[in-house]
Amino acid sequence: MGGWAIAVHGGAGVDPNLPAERQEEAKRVIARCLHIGITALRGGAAAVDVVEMVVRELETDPVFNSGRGSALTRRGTVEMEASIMDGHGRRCGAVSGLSTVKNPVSLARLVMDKSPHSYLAFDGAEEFAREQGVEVMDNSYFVTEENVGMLNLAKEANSILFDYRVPVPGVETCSASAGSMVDNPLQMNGLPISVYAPE
Amino acid sequence: TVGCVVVDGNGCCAAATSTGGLMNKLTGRIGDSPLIGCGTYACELCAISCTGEGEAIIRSTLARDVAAVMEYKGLGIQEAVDFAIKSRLDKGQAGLIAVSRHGEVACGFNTTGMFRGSATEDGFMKVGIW
Repeated sequence: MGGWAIAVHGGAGVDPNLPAERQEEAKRVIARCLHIGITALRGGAAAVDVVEMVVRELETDPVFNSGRGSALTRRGTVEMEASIMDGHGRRCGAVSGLSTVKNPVSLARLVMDKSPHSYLAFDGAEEFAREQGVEVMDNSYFVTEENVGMLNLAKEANSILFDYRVPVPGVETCSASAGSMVDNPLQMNGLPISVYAPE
Repeated sequence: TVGCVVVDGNGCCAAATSTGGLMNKLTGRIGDSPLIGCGTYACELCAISCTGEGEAIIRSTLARDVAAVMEYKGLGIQEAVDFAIKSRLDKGQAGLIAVSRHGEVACGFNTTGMFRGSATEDGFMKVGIW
């Protein structure tokens, strides 16, 4: 047996121009969450409990796109989703379309442990959350000023329908149709990397 | 998107992923994170959590593919991750983290960077972006 191991991520598609202080901030959050998991594993905790504990911490910190600090829909609301899977017995739980649950991953865990299903979404998931008594927050808890700014940029670009492009500040215009993609080496899914900057 | 994969002292694996999705997405959009086998998967052999362009991850059932090539082709965890990232995403871009029941960690991504960190019982620990 090779002993315990843990890995954590905070999202891919990082904007190559991310300021150094933002990089350091992200690293600090990742390191803090790793230590939470390491301490639990040293104490003999089960894998499924550790992944839930670590993702809860990441959801609570607004630095990454989940829970508080989630990306916003075109209406400026949050629709969060999460899943959890226990390799022992391949049990799993998932939720989508949450707008008030503080820690979506814990509701996914309850779907796995306390419901006959493996996936609940939107109204049904919100109803299940109230039945289970999980902590819920007002929508404003999840919305950060920075993400409202990102959303406005996307809307100003008026290209969101096709390429979800968020104009890089200082770029005069932003092509509004998918057809006129600028051949930018930094692309993700054929889209400018700036679209995913918050990710 | 955030995620965590763990193998505990008993060799049991688990994975969890959570996200707000894409900025300015249409309401009602479901991404890869909650779809078991796409953004998240765990079995006796390994555990995987993905991030990036959800639609590509869904089409490639990325997380399950890593486990499948380990199961059926006998690849090691990093080989399986590299195979999935290189040959399953078509033009999509994504990243993933993985652990094996033998206490190994692996990651792969074809984006410019991925916020990530990993640690093992023998004292290894790393936090990185690029």
